[in-house]
Amino acid sequence: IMDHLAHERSKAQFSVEEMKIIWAGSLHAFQVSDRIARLVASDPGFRKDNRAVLSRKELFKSALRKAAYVWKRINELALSEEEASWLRFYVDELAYAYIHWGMFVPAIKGSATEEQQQKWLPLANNMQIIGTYAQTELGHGSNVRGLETTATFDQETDEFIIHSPTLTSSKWWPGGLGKVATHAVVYARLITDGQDYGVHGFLVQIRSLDDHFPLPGVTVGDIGMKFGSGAFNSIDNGFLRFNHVRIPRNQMLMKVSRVTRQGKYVESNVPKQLLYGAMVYVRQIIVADASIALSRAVCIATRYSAVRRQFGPPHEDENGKGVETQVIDYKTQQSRLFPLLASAYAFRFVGEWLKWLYTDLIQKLEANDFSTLPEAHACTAGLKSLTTSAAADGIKECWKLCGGHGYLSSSGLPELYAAFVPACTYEGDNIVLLLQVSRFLMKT
Amino acid sequence: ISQLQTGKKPIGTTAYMAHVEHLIQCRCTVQKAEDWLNPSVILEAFEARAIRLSVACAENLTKFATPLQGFSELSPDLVEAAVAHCQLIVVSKFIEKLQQNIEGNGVKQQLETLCNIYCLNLIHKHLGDFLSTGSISPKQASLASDQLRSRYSKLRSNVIALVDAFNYTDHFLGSVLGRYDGNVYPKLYEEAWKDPLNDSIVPDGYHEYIQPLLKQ
Repeated sequence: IMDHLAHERSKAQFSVEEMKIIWAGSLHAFQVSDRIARLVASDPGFRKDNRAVLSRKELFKSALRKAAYVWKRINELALSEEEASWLRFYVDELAYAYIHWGMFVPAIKGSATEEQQQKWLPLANNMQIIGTYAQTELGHGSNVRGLETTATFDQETDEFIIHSPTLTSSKWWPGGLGKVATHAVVYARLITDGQDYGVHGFLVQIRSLDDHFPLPGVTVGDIGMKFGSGAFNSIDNGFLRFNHVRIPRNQMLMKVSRVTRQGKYVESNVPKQLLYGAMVYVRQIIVADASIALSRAVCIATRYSAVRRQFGPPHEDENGKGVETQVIDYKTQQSRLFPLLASAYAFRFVGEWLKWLYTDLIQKLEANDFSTLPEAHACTAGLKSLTTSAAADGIKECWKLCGGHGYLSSSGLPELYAAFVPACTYEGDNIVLLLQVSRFLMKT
Repeated sequence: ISQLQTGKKPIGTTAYMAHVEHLIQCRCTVQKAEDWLNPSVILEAFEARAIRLSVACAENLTKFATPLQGFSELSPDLVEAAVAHCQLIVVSKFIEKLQQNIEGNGVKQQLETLCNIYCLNLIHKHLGDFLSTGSISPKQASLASDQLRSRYSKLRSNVIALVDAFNYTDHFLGSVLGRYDGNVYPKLYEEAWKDPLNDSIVPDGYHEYIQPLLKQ
C-alpha cells in the first residue's frame, strides 16, 4: 500500500509512539485500546461505511444487530469490563446499549441499596433486562425541579403509583426507551402521606419480558428522526407516559432516602451529596468525549489539508513534478486548524485531570467532607460547557477546512458533527451551565 | 467575590482568587514576542482577565435593586466571566501537564508548542476581554499574535505525526478524506459509485418526469 503521507510523516521531530501513550493516558490504556481498535476494524460484522445510505428502520435494525454482535464477541472472547467498554467505544454506533451501560447500570450502582443492587445488577449485567434513564420530560428538559411525573405511595398495597398527570410530563429523549428498553430508572415526584418530597428515582418495568409488549398503563414510542443522516438516528430516543402504573415499594431507589411500609419518608445516613458525584462522573466523560470528537475531526482535516493542493507559487515535488501548494502550508489554513489541534490535546489533558477530580471528590464525600463540592460542581459544569461548545464549533470548522468535500458523508464530518452537537444541550444546556458557574464565582 | 472580603480562602480552581489584590493591579511583563512562551506570564494574564471580569460583574450586581434582577440583566456578562474562568482552568491544566515527567524523544517540545498555540490563540480570539480589562496592552497583544504565527511554523512539520498519535484506525475515523494512507481521490471516486443513485444508469423517475419535459 502506498503511503501518500509518508513524506509528511518523515518530517516529524518527535516519537509518535511515545506521544500515543501520552494521548492514551498510560501504556496500559494504549495497549488495550489499540488491540481492541484493531479487532473491531478487522471484523466485517462492525462495518459502518454504508450508514449514510440506510433508511431509519434499516439503520436502527443494523444498530440492534451490532449491539447483539458486540455482546456475542464480548462473551466469546471473554473480554474484561475494560476491554468490553473499549469494544463498544470503537464500534462507534449509538445504540440502546450506550445508555444501558452508560447510565442505567451506573444509576443502579449509585442510587440503589446493597440489597437492591444484588437483585438488579446481575440482571442488568447479563442483559436479561435492558434499561434506560428516564429523567427528562417534554415540558421541562433538564430543569429537574420542574419534573411533573408523580410516584404516590399507596400504603394499602405497599406500592407506588407512577403517573403522568399532563402531556408535558411525558418522558422525552431517553435513549433506548422507544423500542428496546424493558426497564427504566424513572425520576418522579415522591408523594407519601399527602406530602411532596421532590424528585426521586424509581426502577420501573415498562415492557413484558415475554413478548416485549408495553405493560398495562404504559405508553411508549420513538420521538422521531433527528438531525443528520446517521448519528443519533440509529438509537430509539423515546417518549413514555404512565397511567397509574403500580410498582412495589422496594423499587424506589433507596440509597439516600426511603419510604417505610407505613409510608414514612426517612433519610438514610448516606450523604445526599453523593448523588452529585454521579453528575461529576457523567460530565467528566462528556469532556473526554469532546476531546475525542474534536480530535477525530482534526485528524481528518489535517490529513486532507496535506493531501489537497491549490494555487500558490509553482514549485516541484520530490520527483521534480510541478505541483500546487499543499493547503496546509497556507497560514490561513494553519491559523484555523492548528489551534483546533492544540485544543484537542488541551481538552484531553483537562479531561484526564477531571477524572482525578472525580475520584478525589468521591473519597472526600465518603468521608463526609463536602467542602470542595460546590467548586467541583461549578468546575465540571463549566468545563462541560466550554469543551463541548468548542468541539462542536471545531468539527464544523474542520468540515469547512476540507472545502466542498468535507460536506460529503464519506468525509465522516457531517455525521461526526450531528452525533456530537447534542452534547451542547444534554446534561445541562451550555449557557445555563455557564450561568451556574458565574453564580458560584460571584459567591466566591 | 463577596466572600473574599471575609478572609475565607477560595479553593481548587478558584484558588487564584485569593490573590485578587495583585491580579487586579498587576501589569503583564511581556516586552518581546518570546516572553509569551513563559508559562507564568500566560497564566497571570489569564488569571488577571478572569478575576477582573468577575469583579466587574460583582460590582455591577450591587447596582441593581435585587440580586435576581442583577443576574438577569447581567447574564451575558456573567457568561463571559464564566468562560474566562473555565478557559483559565484548561490553560492551567495544560501547563501543569507539561510540568510532569514526559518521556519520549521530542514529545515534550511538541506539547509545549501545542500549549502555546492553545493559549495564544485564546488571547487572540478574546482580545477584547484582555484589552478592556487591562490584563495586557495593545502592544503585548500584537506580540502575542506574532508569537502565535511563529508557533504555527514550528508545528507545521509535525502535524501529521501529531494526529497519527491519536491512533485512530480508518474504521473508527470513518472518513475517506482522513485515510491514514492519504489516498483520497481514488477512494472518493470509488465511494461515489456506491451511492444508491448509481444503482441504475437511468434514474428512477426519468420516464415519469424527465422524458415528458424533454419531449414537449
